[in-house]
Amino acid sequence: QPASMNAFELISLNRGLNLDNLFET
Amino acid sequence: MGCLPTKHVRDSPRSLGVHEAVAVSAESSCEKVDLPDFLNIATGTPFTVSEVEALYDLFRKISNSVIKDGLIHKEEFHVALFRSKSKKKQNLFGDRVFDLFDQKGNGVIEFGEFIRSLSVFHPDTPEEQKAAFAFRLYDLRQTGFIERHELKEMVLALLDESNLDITSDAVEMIVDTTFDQADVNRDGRIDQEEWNVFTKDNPYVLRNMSLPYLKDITMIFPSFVIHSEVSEAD
Repeated sequence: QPASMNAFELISLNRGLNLDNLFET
Repeated sequence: MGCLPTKHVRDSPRSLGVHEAVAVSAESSCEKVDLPDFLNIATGTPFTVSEVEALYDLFRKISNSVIKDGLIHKEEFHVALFRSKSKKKQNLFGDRVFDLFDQKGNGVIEFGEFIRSLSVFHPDTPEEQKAAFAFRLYDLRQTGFIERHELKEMVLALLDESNLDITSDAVEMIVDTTFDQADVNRDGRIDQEEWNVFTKDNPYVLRNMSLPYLKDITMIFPSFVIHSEVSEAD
């Protein structure tokens, strides 16, 4: 449940940075 | 066949001293191109010179996607991150990552900055370096602290950019829970020391600071292998 997570875990798990996409150009 | 650069340096920085770094030049039948000093750029990073050369292919592609000047502008970074020119230009995390990659703060990402910043995301980079980078990332206003309103702003931005549907009460609960865990001295903000302890206790929060792609760069960019074979034949 997202509400039971801490915020940084939520950001980390949801690929908040999208940097993976750099390698799929 | 297009213009292929001739590469003169193939050694790993781990086998040569910095003082032995040789500037790399490239020539082709079509044009003369100045290449970055791959050896110097690789030094101090987890990347070999070959991997830095391979990443140069990626850098050239991104840096010439909108403005063909060999530098990554924010718009080009956004296009690469979000895979679409139509995607809105503002993105909290995209903007913060760009600002951290732009180490000189001159509005563009140069190749050396690109490599040094990406090296933080190498799976072999120590967690301490990843934690330090993440702290700067989340310290939105660069005050030296991650403040409660910044964390809430990040959570709201994440919800806006994803399909997650969480009530505002749940957002408050998430932020409160996080501060209960991380803000040890209860002053309403997370300092660097608290962050270091928090990330050691909760290493999964740094999961987005590692890019498995960086472990196998030359496999991702097969065009680089073709370049190298031509170079060695030279």
